[in-house]
Amino acid sequence: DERVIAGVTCDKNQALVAVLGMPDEPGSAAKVFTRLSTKGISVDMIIQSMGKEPHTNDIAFTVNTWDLQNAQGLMDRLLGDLGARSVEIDDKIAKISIVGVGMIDRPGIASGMFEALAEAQINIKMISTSEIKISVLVEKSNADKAVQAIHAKFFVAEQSLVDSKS
Amino acid sequence: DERVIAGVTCDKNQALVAVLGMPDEPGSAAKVFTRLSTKGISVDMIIQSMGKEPHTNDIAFTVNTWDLQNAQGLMDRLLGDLGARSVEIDDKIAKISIVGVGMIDRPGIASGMFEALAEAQINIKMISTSEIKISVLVEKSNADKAVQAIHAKFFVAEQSLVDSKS
Ligand SMILES: C[C@@H](O)[C@H](N)C(=O)O
Ligand SMILES: C[C@@H](O)[C@H](N)C(=O)O
Repeated sequence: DERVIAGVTCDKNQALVAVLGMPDEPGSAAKVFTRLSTKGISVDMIIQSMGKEPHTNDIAFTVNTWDLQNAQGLMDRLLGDLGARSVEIDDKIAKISIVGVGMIDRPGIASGMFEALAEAQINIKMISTSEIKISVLVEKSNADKAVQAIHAKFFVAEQSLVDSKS
Repeated sequence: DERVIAGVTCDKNQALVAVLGMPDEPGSAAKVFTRLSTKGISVDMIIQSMGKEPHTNDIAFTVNTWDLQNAQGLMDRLLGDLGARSVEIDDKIAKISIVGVGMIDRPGIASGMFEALAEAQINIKMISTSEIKISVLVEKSNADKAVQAIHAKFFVAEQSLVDSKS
């Protein structure tokens, strides 16, 4: 498994914005991201899971920390037009990612990352994946510990392999 | 914008499993994916957004349709050990993705995809992104219409450019 991971990355410049309780119907997501795009606000992660209550859903996204106030203000002003309930933000997050080709098909990779975080007593706030990348949001104060724990899980084993061969 | 998208893909072989109401504490995610990994079940998307109630959260993931019954059974048996509330599945989904390098930094790309779906009256069930890919889950019956709508939004403009030059 170790050889599948190319590396562990950490981005502490992200802040989270979540628009809660919007109508779960065609057009809601478009309104949110058209508003951000016309103001030139770049978005990094976009995460929408299953709606908890019928007919409503939440959309969370991350922006650069310097865009947070602007993005929050835009979403606050959009609430009425969107018919959403509220906007929440979290500026104490860091995005930790593992990158590697063909990773997601190997079931042990995701569990390895999550086990490393569990063993280090680090809570996972959000998760998003693609074929070559698994990203989690954690408390920013846990970022460095998270990187070390994941690195130790995937690379130290390989290192000791190297050591024992030399 | 058009040139940033390399293509639109559609995967109708995915099914959704969601584990609802699990304790939002270190270790929960590891239990879910360790269980799947020991049974060799490959997972494609993993999506966890913000928890709706305090101290609990949901994790949704997609598996190949032929693994759905197996994955559901595993999660049902895990509910007690995990302290989670319930397992939900959805086998009428399709994953629609747009792929392109450096996409997510261009705010207009995500909004373009969501606008195309809104104009085609297609509801977005879930969203997950990475730097080079934006994926949404839609009703499987909407999959082909979704691909056409997105393709028309990003490529037809380019096509008519080509036509007017010839
Ligand atoms: C919640 C939001 O994604 C909505 N379902 C839409 O299609 O825009
Ligand atoms: C919900 C789940 O992700 C939990 N927060 C964990 O760290 O495992």
